[in-house]
Amino acid sequence: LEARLEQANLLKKVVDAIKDLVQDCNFDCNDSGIALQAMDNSHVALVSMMLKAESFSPFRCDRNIALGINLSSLMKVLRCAQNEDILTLKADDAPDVVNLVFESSESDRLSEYDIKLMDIDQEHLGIPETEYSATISMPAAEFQRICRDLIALSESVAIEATKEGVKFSCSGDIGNGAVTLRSHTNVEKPELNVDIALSEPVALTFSLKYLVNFCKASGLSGTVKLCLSSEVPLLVEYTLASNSYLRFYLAPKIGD
Amino acid sequence: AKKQQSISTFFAKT
Repeated sequence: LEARLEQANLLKKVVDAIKDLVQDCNFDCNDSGIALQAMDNSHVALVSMMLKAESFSPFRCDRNIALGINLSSLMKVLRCAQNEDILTLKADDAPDVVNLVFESSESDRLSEYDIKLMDIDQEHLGIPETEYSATISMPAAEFQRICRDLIALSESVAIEATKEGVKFSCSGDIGNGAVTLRSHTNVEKPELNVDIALSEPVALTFSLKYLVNFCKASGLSGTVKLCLSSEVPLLVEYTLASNSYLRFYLAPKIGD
Repeated sequence: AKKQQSISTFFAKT
């Protein structure tokens, strides 16, 4: 494997966003790119990352390899990179280590680190193609704000999408709270758009603790996409350049 | 109260 990222910052942000949810995971490398899929310890949430080969320049992977990496170790090393550094990941065919090289484009500084790899026996889950009842795209910062505000009142949020809009509501010991967003197009600032595509109304309840955790990815993309269908996990997607993505799935809370 | 579901209830092992 040899994969060169124009900005080390991208990988730093991705790992920073998921490191509290998953600790050890395999980075599956093949000629289409670098993928990661892992459940959190409680098996409530699933992280799915895809860094497409096109996100790297150049990208070369001659043989499929799984790099088992402890994310807190990876984060320690990524913190040694300047945000603007060029990052090159390298690994042999049957690697014991993954090699990270950081190059500054402005100075002649070159730093090099090896991280010991782990043997991780990870379950891989098949995620079915789903036609979601509601797909909401909104500013990532807005979603983060709503989750942070509501977790002050309750541990769960009900997300209800109707033709009127999308309503995030919660109730807790001190009282209730709700935030409603309607579809909204801002010609001057398209990054503030809220788009709600609905095939049928849907209402589901989720743990806010996980949603707040997913929102650590807000720095990766201006927009977040929420996809909901009755009684299936919520998909929270942050789209990256070159069709790469960071997706989180969260199992709902069901029944009374 | 509502019960937290597990992700593996929805996505099967491959």
